[in-house]
Amino acid sequence: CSSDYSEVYFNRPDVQAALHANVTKMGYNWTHCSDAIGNWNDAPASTLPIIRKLIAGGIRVWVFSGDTDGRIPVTATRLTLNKLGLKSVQEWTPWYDHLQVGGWTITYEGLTFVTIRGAGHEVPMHTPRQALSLFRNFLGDKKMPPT
Amino acid sequence: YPEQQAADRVGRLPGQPAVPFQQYAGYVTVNESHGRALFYWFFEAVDDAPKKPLVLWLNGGPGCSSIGYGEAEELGPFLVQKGKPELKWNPYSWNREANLMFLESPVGVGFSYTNTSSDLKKLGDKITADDAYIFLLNWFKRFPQYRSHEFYIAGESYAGHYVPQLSEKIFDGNKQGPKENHINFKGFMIGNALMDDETDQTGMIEYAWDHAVISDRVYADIKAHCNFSIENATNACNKALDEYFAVYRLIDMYSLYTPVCT
Repeated sequence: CSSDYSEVYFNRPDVQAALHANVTKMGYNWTHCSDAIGNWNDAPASTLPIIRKLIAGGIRVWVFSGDTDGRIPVTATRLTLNKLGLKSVQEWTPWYDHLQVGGWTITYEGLTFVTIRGAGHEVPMHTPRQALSLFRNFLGDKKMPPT
Repeated sequence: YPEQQAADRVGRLPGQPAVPFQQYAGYVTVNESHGRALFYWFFEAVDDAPKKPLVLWLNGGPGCSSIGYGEAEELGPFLVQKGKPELKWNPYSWNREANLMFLESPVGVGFSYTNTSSDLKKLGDKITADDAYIFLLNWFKRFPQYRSHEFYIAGESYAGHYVPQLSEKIFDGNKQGPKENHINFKGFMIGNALMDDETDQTGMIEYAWDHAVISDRVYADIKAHCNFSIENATNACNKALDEYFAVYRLIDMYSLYTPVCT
């Protein structure tokens, strides 16, 4: 229920003043997801062409998936990455966190995919230590811990 | 440093624990004539900030707040607490590894605003990426000491659109734009990310059946009536999907095994 508590916190005038926020005194409350936005007018059916272009341009790309999310689940991401059609350079293998399997990972040419075992849609909330490990290895361009 | 940088410095938030790093928050104008401004909250790294990369975190929706989810619930240094008007330090905050920025994007999300109300009816992926890119260019003018830092973008969910699209703007801008707009962009990371409508929807149904969430009949109905490679669904497909979504009124679709908030 975290969202309930942050909606209270971020609508406090003293918090908004400390953050230099809401200087125009908006006519609506701060909410997690906007009620103010009307139509969403454009969204391509796929962002894979952009991802292909950026990989080809040498941009580091990592994709991760908490494996208990039912909204954009690991199954969907695996199908998507298969559609991307990259050649794998290191096969599906477990990675470790505190002597436990943290999830699985596969490396493709130009893209690394990491699953996080037991995490839902908001990976850093469900498995914060494993998420920080993921982030550290992404920044360092290192493989997830193999042991 | 620019005066505006000092003006954005956040002293201490109500209920905030003492921390050994600086934080900044405020608005960056992205369109003068319409009065569009995006709100950001930036945390320097816990230690050695000048040597660490800069990372922008985006949430999805579209229309959900990077501050509400990313900062306050997931990876930011200050998490909200149940029933207490206080923030708690997140020992796994990502600003242990990087200088970390949260951006409420596009306008209409969180504290980000426009003085032209019709803007809110014209939002979409393109304007979101355009405004976020202008935000970054203007933010680097306000914080020039970060311009040479390695820059990364990360995010989840609909950020599977936002992150690659903003990345492409930076990538193209670096190639074609003026030298003073160059951003030292190195990479991006997206999680549980919407990337491809066809495979995202197919995978969502397969996962629900495989995790014993939907019945064989609902699964068979969807397989028989839905073709996710085309944009417009048939009535029969919508009917089958209604039954599918009804299940997720009972359990948390975003985390199958955690209790729902009652």
